[in-house]
Amino acid sequence: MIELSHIHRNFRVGNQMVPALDNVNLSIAAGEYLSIMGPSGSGKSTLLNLIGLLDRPTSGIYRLDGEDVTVLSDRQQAEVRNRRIGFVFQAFHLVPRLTAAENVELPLILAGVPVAQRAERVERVLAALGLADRSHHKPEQLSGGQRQRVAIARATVMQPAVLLADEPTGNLDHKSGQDVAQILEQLNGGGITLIVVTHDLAIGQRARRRLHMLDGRLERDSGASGG
Amino acid sequence: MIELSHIHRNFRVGNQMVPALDNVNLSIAAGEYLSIMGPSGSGKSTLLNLIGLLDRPTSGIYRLDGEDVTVLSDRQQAEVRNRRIGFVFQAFHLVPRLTAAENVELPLILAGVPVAQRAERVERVLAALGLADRSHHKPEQLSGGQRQRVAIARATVMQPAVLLADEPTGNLDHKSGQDVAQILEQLNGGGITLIVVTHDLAIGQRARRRLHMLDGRLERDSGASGG
Ligand SMILES: Nc1ncnc2c1ncn2[C@@H]1O[C@H](COP(=O)(O)OP(=O)(O)OP(=O)(O)O)[C@@H](O)[C@H]1O
Ligand SMILES: Nc1ncnc2c1ncn2[C@@H]1O[C@H](COP(=O)(O)OP(=O)(O)OP(=O)(O)O)[C@@H](O)[C@H]1O
Ligand SMILES: [Mg+2]
Ligand SMILES: [Mg+2]
Repeated sequence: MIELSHIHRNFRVGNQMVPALDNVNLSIAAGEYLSIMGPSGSGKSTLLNLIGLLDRPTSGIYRLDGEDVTVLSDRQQAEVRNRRIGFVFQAFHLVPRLTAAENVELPLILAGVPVAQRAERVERVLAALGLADRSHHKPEQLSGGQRQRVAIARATVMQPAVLLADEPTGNLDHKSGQDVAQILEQLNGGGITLIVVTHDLAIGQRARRRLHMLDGRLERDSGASGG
Repeated sequence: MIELSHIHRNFRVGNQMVPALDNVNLSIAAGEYLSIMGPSGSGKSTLLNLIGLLDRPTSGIYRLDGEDVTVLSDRQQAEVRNRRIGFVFQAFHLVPRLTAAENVELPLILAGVPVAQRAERVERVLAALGLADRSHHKPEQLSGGQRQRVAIARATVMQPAVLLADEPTGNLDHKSGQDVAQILEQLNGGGITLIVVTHDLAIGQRARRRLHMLDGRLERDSGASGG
């Protein structure tokens, strides 16, 4: 479903070139559950952004469901992204002027879901994440871990085909982190392809397949499915 | 050195009132090393912001070095803060248009440190945090953990009397997190009062004195120094 071949991603800063992804080859079947771990700066977010069509490779091919998505226009990539991919950002990226509930409702509005259904879906996902009594708070009126959970709610409310989570528990205590992992795994149990970037071994080891990155390369792959 | 008596902090959101801090009493001597742990939303950041003079209590007294700082004006609080307190924010709060080095240099400029000394001090603290080759990157050109380390560098470069760190390792792999803890502990070894809010037990247990919060209250204090 997700096939990366000879993916390179370089960044330029002044005269310096940063090889953030260095010849990454990766094949992921629909419904898989992967974790990606590795040192700070090793390329995990860059890889996730690329898979999530938020960034393009410098060279190499990315096939999503057999289609080469590297040749799509920005607008076409955005369409694929909005329809099929949910993203929990490492820096959350919530809309400051909207409440938690309004932030979570955004993807439903963009997808044309009728208003009556939206309220009920937003309420359900916020309650599952322990945020029922915070739905009318704006991001600045929430704790760090509460903002993180709103970001998770927003990414999951559409039940996307692919769910990409970048450090979803970094601001959560142990128990809340386990609750979040369970929620993500329930979605995976329903068929959603799940990729979790994490620094927490307790979370990373729950995945069926575990990748490890170092200096932009895929250093280890516990379950390379032969392609 | 830090004395909180009967501290309450309430937030209003619409008709709702959130008792973020509920009768907190705490006495911290100069040079102590404390960790504060507790569930997401339990009041840790609110407590740290209060100690760091970034927020005022709804009621109660806060004495810093024997002086009641709750009666100071905003401007006077800002002066005390800039002179004596270093803060690593849970959300980093780096200046987007400045490079990593320029962000770290800011407190030195504000304190009137001469330019020749500034360059050398910035370079030293960035190198200690593994960021020597990222000093000319802007925040958006850094990984999440690199931004976190720039925030730590900025908070520590002035060697403040009190160092407050809100989840300083949440975006770091295990090894980088240990490096950061060591750097903070070296500063404490030099006499700096150190308070670390963390969700990571491995980091929290390194502190000499450990506090635990729940629902806005100080639930446990492993080493209450009798005040
Ligand atoms: N500006 C605000 N307005 C309203 N409520 C607030 C505000 N800031 C914080 N709160 C609420 O106060 C409570 C404590 O928040 P705080 O940020 O101190 O929690 P925390 O322990 O740091 O959590 P985390 O571990 O998630 O960072 C939370 O329930 C939060 O929703
Ligand atoms: N826009 C950019 N411009 C220049 N360099 C960048 C940019 N984005 C990332 N980098 C660099 O690419 C490398 C990989 O970054 P990435 O964000 O993928 O790391 P990461 O593994 O997610 O790290 P962390 O665990 O700290 O979040 C880093 O060294 C970073 O400095
Ligand atoms: Mg990252
Ligand atoms: Mg907090």
